[in-house]
Amino acid sequence: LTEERVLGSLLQQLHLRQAPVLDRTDVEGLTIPAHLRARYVALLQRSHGDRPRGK
Amino acid sequence: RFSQNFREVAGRFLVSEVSTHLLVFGMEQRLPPNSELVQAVLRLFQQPLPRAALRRLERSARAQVTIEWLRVRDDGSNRTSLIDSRLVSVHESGWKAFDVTEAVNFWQQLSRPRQPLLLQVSVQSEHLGPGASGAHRLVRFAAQGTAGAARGEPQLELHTLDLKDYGAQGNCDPEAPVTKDTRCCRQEMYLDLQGMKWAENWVLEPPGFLAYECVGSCLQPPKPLTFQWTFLGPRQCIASETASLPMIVTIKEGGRTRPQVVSLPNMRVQKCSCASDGAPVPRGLEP
Repeated sequence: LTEERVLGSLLQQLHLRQAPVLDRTDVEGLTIPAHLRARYVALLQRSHGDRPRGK
Repeated sequence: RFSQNFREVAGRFLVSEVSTHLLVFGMEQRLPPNSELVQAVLRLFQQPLPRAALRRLERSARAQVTIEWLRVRDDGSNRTSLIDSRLVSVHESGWKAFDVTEAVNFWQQLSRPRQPLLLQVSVQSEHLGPGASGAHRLVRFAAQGTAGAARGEPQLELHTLDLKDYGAQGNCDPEAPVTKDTRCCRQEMYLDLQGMKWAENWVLEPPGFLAYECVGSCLQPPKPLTFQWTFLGPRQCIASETASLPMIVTIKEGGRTRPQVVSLPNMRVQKCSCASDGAPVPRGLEP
């Protein structure tokens, strides 16, 4: 697995041709809503193929 | 037929000249534990035809022999899966081989206790339609228990490799350096996303992840086996099971940014195995 493969897969998933150039100011103050974080954690647990291990 | 919403379409019966045989193989304990099925071959002995019958037939007369795996489902219904099909000359006799690896792969996926392996052999005319010859009806395979068929009864050959020698070893020993002699194993490999320029301010989670990689080599089958399966390439150490990687990324739309969850498939190696290039990927059993 290479860095290029991760980037390629990410671009494919988001239907982008190239990685967006984002400044620090773009993400400053950006908070991840609880429902998104919960979805991310659920996917993470599923990808590990195991039961939740607490925090 | 009594509804005006339907147009009645008459079907025409073309031909139904199929002779079908069901072969039953008790399979429990036939496949050694921790072994890989490389190939399963069904051998059927085609019996010679009487000379008088041969004289009446065209020299090119052939029959279509089809092998299907028959599965009896829990509700008692039957389901068949096409496994192999080939044309055989009606004039020839002797052993005919069919590749039934997929049927055994399907059978292995059944929940225990597993039913015997059921293979349905049907012999059909090469061409369907009114002009079809009936030559296929003369094709006979030796059956178990028939007189004179003791040596010609159906056989199932199972070719397996012992995974103790020919398989991967799980995770690599982190203490031992990987050399060309290292047996195929899964090695930890951390991908640091924070250190990648393109991911800056774009990938919010995770900062990096354990991707793993498959390293090392695989023991090759002995020469007689490779000669038998010429279509197979050398056994290589490959990722046989992978998992997806979820990410939280920043999406910029119309000057505004928002986080989004995405899942990248096949990013994390779960299991490494030794596999031959060219070997068919076993299909999953349908419900």
